Amino acid sequence: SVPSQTKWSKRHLSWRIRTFPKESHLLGRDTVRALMYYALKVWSDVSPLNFHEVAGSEADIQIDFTKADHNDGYPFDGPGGTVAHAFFPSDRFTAGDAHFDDDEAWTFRSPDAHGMDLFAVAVHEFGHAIGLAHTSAIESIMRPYYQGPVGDPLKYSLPYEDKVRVWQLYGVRDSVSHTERPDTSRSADPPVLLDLPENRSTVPPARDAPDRCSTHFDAVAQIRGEAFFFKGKYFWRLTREKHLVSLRPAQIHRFWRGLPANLDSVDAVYERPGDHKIVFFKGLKYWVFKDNNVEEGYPRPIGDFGLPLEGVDGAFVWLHNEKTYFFKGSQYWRYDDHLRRMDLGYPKDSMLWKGVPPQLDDAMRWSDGASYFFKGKEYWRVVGSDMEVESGYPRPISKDWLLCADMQSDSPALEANGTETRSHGQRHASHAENNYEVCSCTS
Amino acid sequence: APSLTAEQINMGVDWLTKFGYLPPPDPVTGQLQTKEALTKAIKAMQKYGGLEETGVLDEKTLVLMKTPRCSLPDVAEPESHSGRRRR
Repeated sequence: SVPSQTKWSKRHLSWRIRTFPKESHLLGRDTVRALMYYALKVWSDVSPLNFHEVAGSEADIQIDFTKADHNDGYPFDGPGGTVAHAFFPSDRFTAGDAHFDDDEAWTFRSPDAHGMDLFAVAVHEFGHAIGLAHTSAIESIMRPYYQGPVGDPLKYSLPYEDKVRVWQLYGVRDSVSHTERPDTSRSADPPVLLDLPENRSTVPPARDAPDRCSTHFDAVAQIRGEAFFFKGKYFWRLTREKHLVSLRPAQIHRFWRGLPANLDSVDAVYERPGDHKIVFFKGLKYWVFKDNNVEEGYPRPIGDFGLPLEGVDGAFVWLHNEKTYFFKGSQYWRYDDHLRRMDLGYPKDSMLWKGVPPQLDDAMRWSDGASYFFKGKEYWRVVGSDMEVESGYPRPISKDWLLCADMQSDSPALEANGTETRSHGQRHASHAENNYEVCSCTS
Repeated sequence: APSLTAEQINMGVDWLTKFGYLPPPDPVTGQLQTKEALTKAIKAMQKYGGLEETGVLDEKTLVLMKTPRCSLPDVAEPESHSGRRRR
């Protein structure tokens, strides 16, 4: 292979997708963002580099989907042929930028024959963006020719050949990066967590799965812009557009990796501002997740936050001041996650949140800028920087968030023959049999 | 093997030039590639692509040239070319 084309002197690199594929019916924007996020993560996992998404035009790595001659000396040539390119760190004006041919049929999790696997090509191009040139090594992701999909982005492991070449450029990644934390205050939300479960149809819902229409919830959180409702060992997920991903709950342990197997529920969950890591609370312990994998060294005691050793009912980050609020009983605390320090003068009486009941199940902020408080089967909404519940609340959680009609309860208890039974024992055909199915589209 | 059409040879030379195996034709004299330079370039591309180094644009070589790929060249500017420029 040719010698590497210099390298970045800094370790924190920002990225942004400036233009998305025009034919986005194949891949939604959230999926494109998530695939770019995970393709960059392939390289940051094995090197001291860190990538964070930003919204502005000052990103180090600008990503474009474009076609034909786009004035950079590497014109595309329609479907097939050249499919993408990226610029080495040494390129004066376009260092790190990556261009993908918008005439290609970009795919994700499609059989080999159809289209071009975006994740595989993106990993290759970001190899150039950090300074790796082509190589003839058969195993390498930096071979110039498209080799087809490389499998599940969450399980992809870089070929050793490529790890060695990136270590030669930047050294290995030690557990703690010695450089100061990047200023990610301007960063846009990181992409949604890719949910790449094994084929769900082979996993029948467990008998003890709760009924979302007739239960209260242990924890509720906005994570990467999506809403998660936790109950027992299960959770429901709603996309950024508030679409329920599935009527059936997913199992916490199958998605949130690293929690103890005997954990039967969680108390509170929130996404930490700044590094967007996700914090789970149960009893006197908490876990920190990077994406959906727990970090080393957890669980730790909640005393780290300066919280009383009684546990936590709820936690959320108030958009108005980016402070983290913890609720327990009829009290609340205010914590600064940027300084990692409890603010003085707390706890205070939760009555200050006028109209919000004590003993909450949880709270969360939502993409409409409001804050939501959950208790039992109801929720309350507080707008913007108010501390008073909006009129017309409480409202039913099941109806407004979880696609339940009034008083409907489709108990998940499945009989052997696959039909579902209502909570009061009445047998009814599964939705699919009478041509009625509730579907939700996710990114 | 059937002889190559002029179009295939042109496609091959364009491809080899585009991905760094042949120096771009001299803009002033428009000098064409010599046969040995072409053979050498084809062998380098075949080696890089894991093919038998026949030095001719055989079937497998033409197929590989049609495979979707990254736009960036495989080879930095050929040593001889940049050497000449330096002199």
